[in-house]
Amino acid sequence: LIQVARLGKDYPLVGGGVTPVLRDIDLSIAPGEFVAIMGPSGSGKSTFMNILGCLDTPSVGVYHLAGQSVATLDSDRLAELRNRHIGFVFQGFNLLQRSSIVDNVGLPLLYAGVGKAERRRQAQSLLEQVGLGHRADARPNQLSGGQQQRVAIARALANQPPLILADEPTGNLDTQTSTEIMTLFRRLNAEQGITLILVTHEPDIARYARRLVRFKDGHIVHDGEVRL
Amino acid sequence: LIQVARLGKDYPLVGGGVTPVLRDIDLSIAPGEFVAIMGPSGSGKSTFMNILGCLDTPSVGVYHLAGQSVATLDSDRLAELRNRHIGFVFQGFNLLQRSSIVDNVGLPLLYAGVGKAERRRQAQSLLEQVGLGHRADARPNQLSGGQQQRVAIARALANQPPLILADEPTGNLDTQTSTEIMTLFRRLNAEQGITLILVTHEPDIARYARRLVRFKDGHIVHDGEVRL
Ligand SMILES: Nc1ncnc2c1ncn2[C@@H]1O[C@H](COP(=O)(O)OP(=O)(O)OP(=O)(O)O)[C@@H](O)[C@H]1O
Ligand SMILES: Nc1ncnc2c1ncn2[C@@H]1O[C@H](COP(=O)(O)OP(=O)(O)OP(=O)(O)O)[C@@H](O)[C@H]1O
Ligand SMILES: [Mg+2]
Ligand SMILES: [Mg+2]
Repeated sequence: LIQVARLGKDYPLVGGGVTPVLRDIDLSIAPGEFVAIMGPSGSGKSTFMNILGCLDTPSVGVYHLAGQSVATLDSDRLAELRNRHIGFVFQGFNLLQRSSIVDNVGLPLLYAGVGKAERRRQAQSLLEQVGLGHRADARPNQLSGGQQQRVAIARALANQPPLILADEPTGNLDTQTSTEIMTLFRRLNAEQGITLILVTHEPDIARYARRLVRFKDGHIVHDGEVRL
Repeated sequence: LIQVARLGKDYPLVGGGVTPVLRDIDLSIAPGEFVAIMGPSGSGKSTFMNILGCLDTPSVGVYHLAGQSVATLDSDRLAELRNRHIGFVFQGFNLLQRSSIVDNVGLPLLYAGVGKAERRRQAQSLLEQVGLGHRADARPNQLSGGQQQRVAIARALANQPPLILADEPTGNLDTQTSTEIMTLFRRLNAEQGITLILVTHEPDIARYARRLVRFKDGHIVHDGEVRL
């Protein structure tokens, strides 16, 4: 499903020049895998996830998604991939502040052309799966940090995408709620074959995965067993 | 230092009416204490921290800070308390997006009337304490999630406030960086007697504290030993 070869990413530096943030990344992920990504703060995990999610482009190297080189796709095709085939849980949630959470969760369904009543029904059901059905009409800023994180998770599940990229999805959640979310993810992976790539810094969360990729200074330094 | 009695907080509900978010909170914290606050997502921890930090007011009950009833203070005195005597690490960081991180960290010093060169010097030193001295001129959106969290921590330490309120300060940090931050907090508490109140959902982080307060549905259900 995902083929990354010799991938690198530079960012411009404030004083001029560039800083390499990802270097020489080789990675291959098959459909249905459940992969945990770990690594120190600033090691490049979110940058890598943004490239996988077609939200950013590499400076060098190739990224093939479902057999297609992402660099060759036009912007319509990229938008379609992002909105309908990839579910993204952002480290910063990225919710629309002026919309209700049921509208936020329904946004990928809107992009998929789903009608209004059906969007509301599906979004309500997703909110119930993360324990927030009773707050459907609330705005994000009327919710706690962990509640907003759960809205971001529910939105990523809309459209039942074949690939879910989750960047620290339990960072603001207590142990009980984290377990509920990880149990949900594990079920989606086991029952529907959804490919799941999850960034976390908590070993207890990483243990739900079947493969661990470790980043350090923009490189992959481990790729294999989840032995924590 | 902190005396809370019969404190409650309601929020207006979207459909009309109110929802109680905090109820009948009694709590007393002496100077120099190191308290961890835990509880499920949505149980009222951040709401309580905002009231302690003089950013919000209770609906009922009293809050005395350093012997003064906060409800009786005028807005100038409240602003002075917030900017000079309390350091707040927000769950959502709350950094100014259009300022460099060294200016962000220097903001409390500006409120304290510290001159420009001295502000820069102190802010640079604080950034170095959290491992970000080399990124002083970066904007927050040029940093990783964990780096932004560390800028928020550094800013809370400016002015060496006698009280630090930290709302999930390690939520986006890997184990190594979390340990560095908690070691820094423990040293400030042990050597300078700074009172530290820290919300976390991770038992490993709570264990640095000497007292644990547990929230559930807006109530305090445990207040005592950190036995996790
Ligand atoms: N402005 C608001 N209007 C309505 N309800 C609110 C508002 N702000 C917070 N709430 C509600 O108050 C409750 C407590 O929120 P709070 O942010 O204090 O929880 P928390 O314990 O910090 O949770 P978390 O661990 O998820 O950060 C939640 O149910 C939240 O939805
Ligand atoms: N727009 C940008 N300009 C310059 N540098 C950037 C930019 N965005 C990210 N970086 C840098 O790239 C590096 C990797 O960032 P990234 O967000 O991928 O880290 P991360 O592994 O997700 O960290 P965390 O665990 O703290 O979330 C960091 O040093 C960061 O400061
Ligand atoms: Mg990140
Ligand atoms: Mg909170």
